[in-house]
Amino acid sequence: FPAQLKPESRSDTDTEKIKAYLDKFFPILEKTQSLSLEERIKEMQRFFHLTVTGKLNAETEETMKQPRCGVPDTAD
Amino acid sequence: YKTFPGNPRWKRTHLTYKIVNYTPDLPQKKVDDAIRRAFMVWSDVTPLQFRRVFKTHADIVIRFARREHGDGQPFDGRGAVLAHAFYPGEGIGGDAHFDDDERWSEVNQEVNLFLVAAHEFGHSLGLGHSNVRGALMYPSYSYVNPATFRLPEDDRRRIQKLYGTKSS
Repeated sequence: FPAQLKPESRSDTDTEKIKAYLDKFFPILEKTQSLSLEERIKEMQRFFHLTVTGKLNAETEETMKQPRCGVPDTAD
Repeated sequence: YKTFPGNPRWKRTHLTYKIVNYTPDLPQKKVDDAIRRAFMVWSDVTPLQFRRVFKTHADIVIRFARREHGDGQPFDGRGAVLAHAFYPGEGIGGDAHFDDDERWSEVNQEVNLFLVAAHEFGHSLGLGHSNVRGALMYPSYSYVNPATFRLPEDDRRRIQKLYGTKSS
């Protein structure tokens, strides 16, 4: 049988994916130095009027896939 | 989310632009026209005026490029990031770059050049992204018919806050 993708390795990939997106479009600014990944996900979900869960859910993932402008959404 | 840090804006209303290269996806004349109409989106509601130059210095330089293209912000191949621009200032300030790994079009297929250019020129003039759905300056791309395109209220209000209204 195909080897089951270990759930933790998928979530590692997801974490890297969302972190790369946040670093690009919601970069850590002076005032957000100490935010946790969960808080940073919430910031993105608030901007896009998504359900604010702090977790990478389906609608957040869908938003990340949309073609877009390369300029960050939060300016320093 | 509304404007760039320090609200950079051009200190004059007569600006120049230069198209330094073209995408192979469209006839050059169609690219010229899409760019011209994209600037008109902003000059129609403000005192701004845009003049195209060909060889001399331009405030806004427009370029099609792939992957790494000299500004430290490489494009990412087809999909995802379509284009980016720099807010007003000397040098690279105001410039707009379009990812030539996209398929640029003038209709509702692939990526509409007029719509993306109008968005990017909003950055070139000092606007940051808006989180108002339907705003031209919303970060994600969505198609609307260019023939009936009207600048949404949120974008018009924000650009007039920077440069005033057409009459002024």
